Amino acid sequence: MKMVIAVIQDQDAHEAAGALVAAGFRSTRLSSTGGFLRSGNTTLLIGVEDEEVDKVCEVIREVCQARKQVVNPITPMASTLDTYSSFPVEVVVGGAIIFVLDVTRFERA
Amino acid sequence: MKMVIAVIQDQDAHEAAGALVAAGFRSTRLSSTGGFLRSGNTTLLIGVEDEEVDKVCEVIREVCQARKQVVNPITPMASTLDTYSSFPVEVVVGGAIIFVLDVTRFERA
Amino acid sequence: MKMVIAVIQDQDAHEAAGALVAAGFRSTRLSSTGGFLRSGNTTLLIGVEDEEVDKVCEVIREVCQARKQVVNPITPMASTLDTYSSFPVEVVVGGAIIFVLDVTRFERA
Ligand SMILES: Nc1ncnc2c1ncn2[C@@H]1O[C@@H]2COP(=O)(O)O[C@H]3[C@@H](O)[C@H](n4cnc5c(N)ncnc54)O[C@@H]3COP(=O)(O)O[C@H]2[C@H]1O
Ligand SMILES: Nc1ncnc2c1ncn2[C@@H]1O[C@@H]2COP(=O)(O)O[C@H]3[C@@H](O)[C@H](n4cnc5c(N)ncnc54)O[C@@H]3COP(=O)(O)O[C@H]2[C@H]1O
Ligand SMILES: Nc1ncnc2c1ncn2[C@@H]1O[C@@H]2COP(=O)(O)O[C@H]3[C@@H](O)[C@H](n4cnc5c(N)ncnc54)O[C@@H]3COP(=O)(O)O[C@H]2[C@H]1O
Repeated sequence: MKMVIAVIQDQDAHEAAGALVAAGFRSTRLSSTGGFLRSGNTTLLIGVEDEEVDKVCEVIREVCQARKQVVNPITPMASTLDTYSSFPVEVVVGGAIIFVLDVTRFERA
Repeated sequence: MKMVIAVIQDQDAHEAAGALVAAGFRSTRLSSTGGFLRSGNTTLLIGVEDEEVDKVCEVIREVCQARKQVVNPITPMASTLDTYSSFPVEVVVGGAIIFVLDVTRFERA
Repeated sequence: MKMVIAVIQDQDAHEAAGALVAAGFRSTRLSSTGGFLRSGNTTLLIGVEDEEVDKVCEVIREVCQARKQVVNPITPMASTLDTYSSFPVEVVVGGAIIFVLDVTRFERA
């Protein structure tokens, strides 16, 4: 069994949950925050059988779109972390960041 | 060391935290949402020594009860994911879903 | 690749996010609750290359401070979990609890 941890954008979370159910996958959703933009995003935990990992990644890729955002990112160099750089920067936030981890034991209690 | 990730129902979270402390286990609790029912639940992260995994699962099983819920689940077939099926469905939500993952390194900084 | 899961105190979360960005690390932040004190803390998910694990742990150790807290911890012996012990106890809450897990597959969709 594998645990798929996917960080997706909030705008795709509703559709992603529906697409996973339609494809027969079970999932749990966590509210999260991006380390760089510090804006809200969504982290999905999806436990699947080993041979289903490709299919789950495909379902997520189809739903989650990359988007451009114009932002004032955190400027670590700034003396206090509360001041933002005055130069807006355009970043492309990916559709989904997907990590797959091994599950050594699974139980429905 | 192992990381036990347990998805439990909100109604059991308070008692589960107390039972884990009483059994000598440390844990961290995350608010989460079910992929199917889209209602709130709780995800526990519990780092334990390898030989303690059985005991932790037992503590969780004893506290977390399966419950029946009558719901209007998400109907992925619906053209827009916002319309729910008009036929209420009874589902049994399990007491706990438990995943155990290997921890390759642990540190208290 | 490795997934670093670090539980840190809320007071350090802002600075930790900045320090990770400055060191070139990407991260995702989850709001969490301690199993014992039941007060808010922060769980970071940081996906890094294998050879960067030492560096990430160092960045976290430098920012996250251990602190003493006087608390009325949950007394599991109490008949109802809602009554707190009347004897305040001083606990030292660590700077960070760090778990490192193997990632078998990583994908940017
Ligand atoms: N130091 C930096 N310099 C310049 N640009 C930077 C940067 N760090 C991030 N970005 C850009 O900003 C977007 C949002 O990052 P954020 O950290 O808020 O939100 C991230 C974060 O929550 C998560 N994430 C990405 N890589 C991660 C990793 N290795 N570990 C944990 N979470 C990660 O996925 C979200 C989307 O990431 P994605 O890469 O698609 O999109 C990133 C990337 O395009
Ligand atoms: N496609 C479907 N068709 C018919 N019935 C369905 C279904 N998906 C889920 N259910 C039913 O609804 C209950 C609640 O699911 P939900 O996804 O909201 O809440 C889930 C979810 O948050 C988590 N979970 C379960 N399996 C998971 C997995 N493989 N990966 C990640 N999270 C999982 O545990 C919670 C409880 O799951 P549990 O299996 O005990 O109980 C499930 C199951 O009985
Ligand atoms: N049964 C007990 N008896 C006496 N004192 C106890 C105790 N359980 C915890 N403490 C003390 O209280 C502090 C806060 O614990 P809490 O569970 O709220 O907050 C914890 C918890 O959220 C997380 N954590 C620690 N160990 C963990 C583990 N093995 N698995 C998952 N999360 C863990 O890290 C936070 C900080 O932990 P840290 O060890 O630095 O600091 C702990 C520890 O000093």
